[in-house]
Amino acid sequence: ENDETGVMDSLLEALQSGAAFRDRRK
Amino acid sequence: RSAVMYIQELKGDLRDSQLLSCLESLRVSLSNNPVSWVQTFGDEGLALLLNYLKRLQDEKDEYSVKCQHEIIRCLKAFMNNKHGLKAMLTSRDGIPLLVRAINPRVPHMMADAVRLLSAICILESPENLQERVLEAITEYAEEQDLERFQPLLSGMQKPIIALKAGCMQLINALISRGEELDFRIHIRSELNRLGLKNLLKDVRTIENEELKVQLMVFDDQAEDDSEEL
Repeated sequence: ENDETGVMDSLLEALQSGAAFRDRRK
Repeated sequence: RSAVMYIQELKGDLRDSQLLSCLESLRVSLSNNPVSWVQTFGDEGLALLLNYLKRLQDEKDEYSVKCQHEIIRCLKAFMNNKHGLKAMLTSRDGIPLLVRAINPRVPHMMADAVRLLSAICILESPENLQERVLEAITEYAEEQDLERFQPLLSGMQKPIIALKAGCMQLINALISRGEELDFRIHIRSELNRLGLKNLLKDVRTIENEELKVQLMVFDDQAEDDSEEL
C-alpha cells in the first residue's frame, strides 16, 4: 500500500525542484 | 470518524463553521489514514466535496472562502494516492473546479490550486492531461469574458512569493507538456502579450530559490525552442 501513497507529494516536489522539467526535451 | 461517517455528515447540507470544522477534520483524516480509508471515502465522498466547492465558488463571504480553500486542501490529500488521483481525473467536474479556484482574490487558495493543476499537467497518462487543464482554463475564461491567462498574470502580481512560484510552475507545466513547437511559442507570446515579460523583470529581482528554479526552467525552455525554431 505504501507505494500508492505520496503520489501528489512526489509530483509537487518534482515541480518545485525543477526535476519534472529536466530531460523533457532531448 | 470513519470515511462513511464523513460521507453521512457531508450529505447533511452543512454550512459555515460546521462545514469548516468538518472539512478541517476530514483533511487530517485523508492525510493520515491508509489508502483503504481514502478508497472508502471514494467517488461518493469526492462528489460531495466537489458539489460543496461548486456551490461555495458562487459565494463570497468569509466562511465560504475558508471552506473553499479547505476543500482544495482536502482534494490535495485525496489525490495523494493513485486511487484518489484516478477518481479526481475521472470526475467530470474535478479539473474545471480546480481551474475556478485560480482566484487571485483568494491568493493562498490560488497558490494551492495552481500547484495541483501543474501536477496534473505533468502526470504520465495515456490521456493528454495538460490539454484537459488548458481546455478548462480556456472555457472558464470564455465564460468570464477574460483573457485565459489573465488570472495567472494577476496572481503573479500579488505580493506572495508562493503564489508567484505556483503561477510560474503552471505556466512551465503547460508549456513543457506541449508537444508542438508552434504551440509552445504561441503560449509564450500570448503570455508576453498580456505583460508577462514586463512582470518578470520585477520577479527576477526577488531572492527566492523556488522562484529562481521556475524562472530558469522558463528561460531554458524558451531558449531550447528558439534554437529548434
